[in-house]
Parts: sequence; structure tokens; C-alpha cells
Amino acid sequence: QLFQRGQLDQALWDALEEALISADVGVATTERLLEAVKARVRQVDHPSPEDAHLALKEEMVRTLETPPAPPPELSACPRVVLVVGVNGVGKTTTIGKLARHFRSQGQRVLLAAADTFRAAATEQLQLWGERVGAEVVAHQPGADPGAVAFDALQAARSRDVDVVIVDTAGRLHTKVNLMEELKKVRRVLQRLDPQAPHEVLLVLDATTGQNGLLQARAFTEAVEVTGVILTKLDGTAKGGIALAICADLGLPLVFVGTGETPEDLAPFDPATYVDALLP
Amino acid sequence: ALTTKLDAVFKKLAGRGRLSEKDVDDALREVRVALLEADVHFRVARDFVARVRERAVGSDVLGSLTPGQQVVKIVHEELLSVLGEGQPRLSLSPTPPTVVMLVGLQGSGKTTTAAKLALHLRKGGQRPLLVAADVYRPAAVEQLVTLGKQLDIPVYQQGIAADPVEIVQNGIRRAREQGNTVALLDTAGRLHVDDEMMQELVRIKERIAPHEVLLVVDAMTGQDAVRAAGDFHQQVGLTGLILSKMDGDARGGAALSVRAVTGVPVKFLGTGEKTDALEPYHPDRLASRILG
Ligand SMILES: Nc1nc2c(ncn2[C@@H]2O[C@H](COP(=O)(O)OP(=O)(O)OP(=O)(O)O)[C@@H](O)[C@H]2O)c(=O)[nH]1
Ligand SMILES: Nc1nc2c(ncn2[C@@H]2O[C@H](COP(=O)(O)OP(=O)(O)OP(=O)(O)O)[C@@H](O)[C@H]2O)c(=O)[nH]1
Ligand SMILES: [Mg+2]
Ligand SMILES: [Mg+2]
Repeated sequence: QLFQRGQLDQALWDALEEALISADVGVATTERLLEAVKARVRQVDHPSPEDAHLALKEEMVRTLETPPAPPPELSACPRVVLVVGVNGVGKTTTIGKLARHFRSQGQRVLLAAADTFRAAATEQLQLWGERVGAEVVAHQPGADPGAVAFDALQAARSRDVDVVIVDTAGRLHTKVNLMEELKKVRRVLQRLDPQAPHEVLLVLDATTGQNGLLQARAFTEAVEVTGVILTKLDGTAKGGIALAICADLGLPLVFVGTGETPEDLAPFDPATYVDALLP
Repeated sequence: ALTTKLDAVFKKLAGRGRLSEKDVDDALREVRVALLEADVHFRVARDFVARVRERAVGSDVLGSLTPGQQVVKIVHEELLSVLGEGQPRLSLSPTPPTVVMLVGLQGSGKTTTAAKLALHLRKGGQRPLLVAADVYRPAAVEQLVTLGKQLDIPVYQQGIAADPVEIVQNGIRRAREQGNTVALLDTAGRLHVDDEMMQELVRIKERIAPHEVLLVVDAMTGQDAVRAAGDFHQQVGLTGLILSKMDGDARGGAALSVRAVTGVPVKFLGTGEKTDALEPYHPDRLASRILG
């Protein structure tokens, strides 16, 4: 009902601002988007609310499309995917879904249980591995995550695996020692294969507010994130911080998580995402 | 910081005198932005700023305070009035076991918080029993069992084959038989819009009448906090909030929003991944953090 007004009045801009802020797009990105829309509608003779609505959607899609997702490294053998992010966002579950996705393409998948800290983290990944047909390399609790990653990549090579996905412990980006640990895991992979990890995927919870931008910055700074996966979009949160992340950091969104089963993963589609955010 | 921004807004105000409406509106724009950047809900921020405006317009610039500090002082006081009392307690039942149910969205920290609460209660002389009522998440029962072993706190579980309502009822019976004074129920993460899963919580609550229903809220939650917490409160009824992952740099504005909309008290803060990382709630510290 945002667009049943007859004209472009301040009430319309206020309504658009509320829609964006309420979706966690954030103040700065919202201002930037609305400025761009205002500039565009100024060039139209008798702009209607529908014109503004459409222009905003186009601006948002353009923001989300600007960092192009890098094509998957299909020649790498095995391709190494490192999954990172703060606590509880859905990394382990997403890895299960990614594994199912690769398996459905006929690929052999191996999972590295490099979260050696959290209670039953390894068991959780092992259950996912059984569920989707991926083998899991794990060590005992408290083991060095780098050692798990190393063994997993070694095993993947000797077993002719196509994709290795490395699960890491959730960690707040403000914890320097934990971010150093993550850098070390990446270095271990690089030592075995200078191109590895071919992808570093940051998992972000759609319910996260402005902190998501800080997370993206910190993880990118530490381990060169190549793409973002937005989870829990089956809830009511819109994950609008993704717009700020694309705009400010140029990170592409690659997948969205829409539930807790293996099939609940879809390639990120900007138009679908924008339609859900701003119906 | 907000004070610096407001000082800049007010440095045109030469000496002492009343703050004009225009002065206040300029300052409030900064306050509103600060709140939104801190993840305070859009409408909560708007209502909050309206209340601050009412108090600020026409007020004198006090003693040695700069006008900016004056507005911040009013903002701080208004924040505290919403954020409520520090150190609220868990209400322990005169007829044990006290039943404490933990609920919330997926990944918010319920299982870890259940273990933390159990440890905290034992340090306070209670005999806690943890009850593993999440039969859905892979290895959720193992997670709670592992935590229980680490703390030497008993865990009641029936694996993943049983109905959570049955598990909870049997767990409380076990607590009664074994002389446990508190039963802490760890439930599965769920969406407030998943009717079936929300109904499960309602059925559990009706069956065992918990003394406390605590919503675990991730400190980095954004605008959705109000919707989710509001739905949990409306459908299940909450007696308290626990803000988890407060050891990060999320400003925590979700707490203000949830307090403003549900009035439910914040009982504890989760401040780390280890089981001893549970702290009492200090509203004044949260107020400073939200303001930035
Ligand atoms: N509704 C919904 N729940 C999800 C989604 N992705 C993950 N979850 C749930 O979120 C919770 C946390 O998922 P995990 O995979 O354990 O998250 P994690 O990032 O590995 O957590 P840590 O390793 O502890 O940091 C679980 O209950 C998952 O089922 C999603 O897309 N939608
Ligand atoms: N840094 C930090 N991490 C926390 C805190 N509380 C919980 N965690 C972490 O957050 C992640 C999720 O915690 P869980 O206890 O599994 O969350 P949950 O709500 O039970 O998850 P579901 O059962 O899947 O809904 C784990 O990695 C925990 O170690 C906290 O206060 N600080
Ligand atoms: Mg995990
Ligand atoms: Mg849990």
C-alpha cells in the first residue's frame, strides 16, 4: 500500500525509507539508494509513485549485481571451499546443503570438520555427511583446525575427490586470536595448493543488523572472502545488510539459505531478493 | 561518538540559554541515526526520539554541560527508563524443581546458554538438571550431553525418537525423583512464523507450566528482533530475555526494541563461548553501548 499515493510527496520518501531501514539496509545505504532514485525520477516528466518504486528496485538490483560472482574454479582438483562466519549463522548446515548441491551434479565431496572447539560440532558435520553422501575427515576435540584441514586436503587428493568443503568454528570477528587461527587454516591450505582455498564463503544470518557489515569487512580483511551466503531467509528478516556489503565491499552474494533441510539452498537471484524485500 | 556529534551540532549555541526547537531537531536527527545504526527498531527509535524531544525543547542548558551533553543526558535517562532494572533474578519455585524453558530463533545460543545457566545455578547452591528437548537439529542432544559432561551436570535425554513434550515431562519427573532443584529445558531453534513449531512450544508450556520462559536473543539481531520477540511473547509468553554474544561489537539496539515492545525483563547476558561466560544485566552499560 506504499504506492497508492497519487504523487511523489515526502510521505512517499518516508515510507520508502522506513521499508529499507526496516529491512536492515542501514542508514547510509538507504540514503544513497534514495538519492539515486530521486535523481532518476527528476528526469521523468510526471513521475508517479510507481516510477519511484520501480527505480528503487532497479537501483537495488544494480547494487547487488555490481560485484559479479566469480565463476567456480572447475579445473581445480580438488576445489577447496573454506566456510567462515560468526557463531550460529548456519555454516555447518550450509555446508551440508552445499555438499548435496555438488553431489547432485555428480561430484565427489569431502568435508573437513575443522571446528574442533564447539561441543558436538564434529558429530553434527558427520551426520550431515552421512545424509548427503559426503565423507568427513575429523580429528579428536581440541585438535588443531589447521591439521584437520591439511589431512582433509591430502585425503581428498588421494581419494580423487572433486570438492573439499572446510567447516570452521564460529568466531566473533573481534577476537584477534580466533581470527589469527582462521588465517592459519587458510595458510595451511595454501601450502598444499597455492590456489587454495579457491572460494572463501562468508555465511551471514539474515536476521543480523548493521554488525553484518563489520563482520564482512573483518573476515574479508583476514581471509579474503570471495562470496557471501545469506541464511534463514525463510524467516521474516530480509537481510538488507547484504546491500551495504555489496555496495561497500564489492562482495557478491552467491547463495541463500531458506530452511533446515539439505534442499534449502538456492543460487542468489537479485530480482527475487529485491521483490521479497520491497514487495 | 554521539556526544561528539551533538557537540558539533550545538557549538553554534554561543553561551548558556534555552535550547530552541530547531537546535533540538538538529540534535535529534543525530540521535535517531545513532539509534538506527545501533539496530534499534525504526518505530521504536521514532517514538523514543519524540519523547526525548518533548523533554529537551525548552529545557535549560545545565551548569557546566554543553548543550550536546544535555541532550545526551536526556537520551541516556530515557534509554535507562526503557532498558529497565539491572540484576533481575530467576524466580525460583518454593516447590522444586523450578522449570526454566529456553526458546528462540535458530542459532541464538540456547543450548550453550542452558549449560551456562546450569553452571551459574549450581554455583548458587542449586542442583540443576538439563533436559534435551531438541530432537531435530543433528547432534543437538550430543551437544547438550557433551556440555553436561564437561560441567559434571546431569542431562536428561531420550535421543531423537521421542516427542519433545514427552521428553520434557519425563525430564521434570526425573528431576523430582532425583532431587534436582532446577530443570533447564533446551528447545529446538524455531521460526516465530513456523506455526507447527510454535504450537509445540505452546503444548510443552501447557503440559509442564514452566516458572520461567526465557527468550535467547542474539545481540547482533537487527530490525527483525521486534517481530520475532513479539511473536514469541504473544504465542508462548516470556518471563525474561537473555542477550547472547554480547562479547562482540554489535551495539545491541535489538534489546532496546524488544524491551520497548514486550516489556519483558533482560535477565542475563551471554558474554562468550565458554560455559562460565554468563553475566548479570547492567542496563547502564547497555545504554552506553547503544549510543556508541
Ligand atoms: N530456518 C533456517 N534455519 C537455518 C538455516 N541455516 C541454518 N539454520 C539453523 O541455524 C542453526 C545453526 O546452524 P549451524 O549450521 O549449527 O550454524 P553454525 O554457523 O555452524 O554454528 P557454529 O558452528 O556454532 O558457529 C541450526 O538450528 C540450523 O538448523 C536457514 O537457512 N533457515
Ligand atoms: N561468542 C559467543 N558465542 C556464543 C555465545 N552464546 C552462544 N555462542 C555460540 O553461538 C553458537 C550457537 O550456539 P548454540 O548454543 O548452538 O545455539 P542454539 O540457539 O542452541 O542453536 P539451535 O539449537 O540450532 O537453534 C555456538 O557457536 C556457541 O558457542 C556468547 O555469549 N558469545
Ligand atoms: Mg558449525
Ligand atoms: Mg540448540
